[in-house]
Amino acid sequence: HPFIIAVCNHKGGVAKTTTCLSLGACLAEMGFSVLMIDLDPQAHLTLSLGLNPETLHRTGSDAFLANNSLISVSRETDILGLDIVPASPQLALVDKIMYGRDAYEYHLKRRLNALDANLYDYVLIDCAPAFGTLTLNALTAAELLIIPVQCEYYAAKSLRSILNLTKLIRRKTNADLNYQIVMTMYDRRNRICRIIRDQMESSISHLLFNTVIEVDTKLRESPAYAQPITRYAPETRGAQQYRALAKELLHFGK
Amino acid sequence: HPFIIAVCNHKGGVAKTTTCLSLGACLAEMGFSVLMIDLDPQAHLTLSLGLNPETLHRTGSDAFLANNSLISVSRETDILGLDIVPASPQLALVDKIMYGRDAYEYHLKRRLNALDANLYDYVLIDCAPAFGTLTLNALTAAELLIIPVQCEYYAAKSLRSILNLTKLIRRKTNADLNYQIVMTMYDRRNRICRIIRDQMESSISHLLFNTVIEVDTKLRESPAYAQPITRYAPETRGAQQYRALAKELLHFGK
Ligand SMILES: Nc1ncnc2c1ncn2[C@@H]1O[C@H](COP(=O)(O)OP(=O)(O)OP(=O)(O)O)[C@@H](O)[C@H]1O
Ligand SMILES: Nc1ncnc2c1ncn2[C@@H]1O[C@H](COP(=O)(O)OP(=O)(O)OP(=O)(O)O)[C@@H](O)[C@H]1O
Ligand SMILES: [Mg+2]
Ligand SMILES: [Mg+2]
Repeated sequence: HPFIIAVCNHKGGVAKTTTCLSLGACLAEMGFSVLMIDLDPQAHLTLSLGLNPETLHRTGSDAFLANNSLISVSRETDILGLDIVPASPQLALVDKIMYGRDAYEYHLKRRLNALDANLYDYVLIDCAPAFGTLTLNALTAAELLIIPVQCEYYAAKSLRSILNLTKLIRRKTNADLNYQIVMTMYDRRNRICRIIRDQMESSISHLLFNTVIEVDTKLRESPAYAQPITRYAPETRGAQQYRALAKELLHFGK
Repeated sequence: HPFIIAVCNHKGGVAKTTTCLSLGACLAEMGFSVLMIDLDPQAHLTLSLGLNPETLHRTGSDAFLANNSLISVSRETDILGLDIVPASPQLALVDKIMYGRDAYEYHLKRRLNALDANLYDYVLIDCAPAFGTLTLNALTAAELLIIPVQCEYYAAKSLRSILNLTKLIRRKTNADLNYQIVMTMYDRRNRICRIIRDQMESSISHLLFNTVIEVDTKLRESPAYAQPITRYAPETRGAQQYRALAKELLHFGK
């Protein structure tokens, strides 16, 4: 069975999509077979691979609203071993329609259980910056929650509420949910960044990945060229750090 | 009657909260009387003024869930002429409870109409990175929507969906909604930033404020010191640019 990872934080702009895409590309580069699922109606993960969410017919919302299997809405990307279930703006409807339905949180988990067990080694789910129905589905299905946190004042404050949500999910729909925090967009020249990193390392070091992802303008450029960092700028600091993070992932699950 | 402005974009981390706080502080510095409303359950606007959302008893959710007036849940800040209706985590409940109720989009507008007409010159509303019930309330109540857009690939792509939402709101609940885009966190050394800025200026210059807000680490530091930029670092580029943006606002409405 694939190891299921959700990348989630309701704080906006902390590199959820960048982390999901970069990890997916690094794991595929290592020879694993990876399925990425874009659960954000803004479809940034879908866009960053050069796909146009407005013109796609087979997307994630079909797996939620119609009875389509995940495999029927997934597609290959240009990267060998990296498939995607793309998003479309219709996903925003899912949030509204499913809320309140019986056991709505388990919909994605059921779809993932129906996948052929040997098809994928890893599933990576990118979430929107919100706690809606789609995010609850991702957290219910996941074995590991990766929480990207930027070393900035607001993001460090929001950590508390995502950790509270995780405890709630563990109590209600997914007792096995494990979680780990990755510091992203770290700028060693910035005083606040250094202060917040020190604070996190001294108070919650057991929840942190060893790898810290630093600021790298190549990471900011790569979505405009429809390529993950391992293709767009494979030798840069960002690519190396995401490879190191992917290696740390191997200790979980499998 | 106060001029009502919503600051909104479902793309995360584009400086909605920073823009709301900085504009509020600049308008107060010019002698206007300003009310800021924090409609994000993450309460970052509230936090950035040194308030603790977990311990507050009178917050915005009381104006939605109970029958409290806005004035009864607002409070002064350390800045003369700048008041705030703080947020708390309970606001997340409002989203769920109000959805589907009759004319739920007009709730905030009704509360604002009940305010004494001479109390405030400006009302600034900070929104969460989502299109939920609270954001619909802000867009229904506002006369001007300020859309902060970062000059990055994803943010430029998301522009289309926020403009579509604005057209929908104009048709359904607020025919007078005007909107204008401000480029934020602009980094002149970054190639993608320059490309995206040029693209926006050549295609939609009529929708853009003249002022562009550039990257300034003092803006990133100021929330950690519970002060808006006009107090924390009043002479920096960030403070000057937000003052220029506040001056542009004077051409609207009043
Ligand atoms: N390490 C990095 N160095 C430089 N830029 C980065 C880095 N990581 C991400 N970025 C850039 O920061 C911006 C925000 O990242 P991204 O969109 O991945 O965040 P997100 O959490 O997915 O946002 P949202 O909350 O809107 O979903 C993007 O322009 C991205 O390219
Ligand atoms: N001009 C700027 N220069 C440098 N840093 C900035 C600038 N504007 C905002 N920031 C920083 O960028 C981060 C994101 O800004 P902010 O939280 O205001 O965005 P937001 O759109 O409100 O995010 P969310 O979607 O989570 O509500 C914050 O750490 C903020 O301090
Ligand atoms: Mg994203
Ligand atoms: Mg904000």
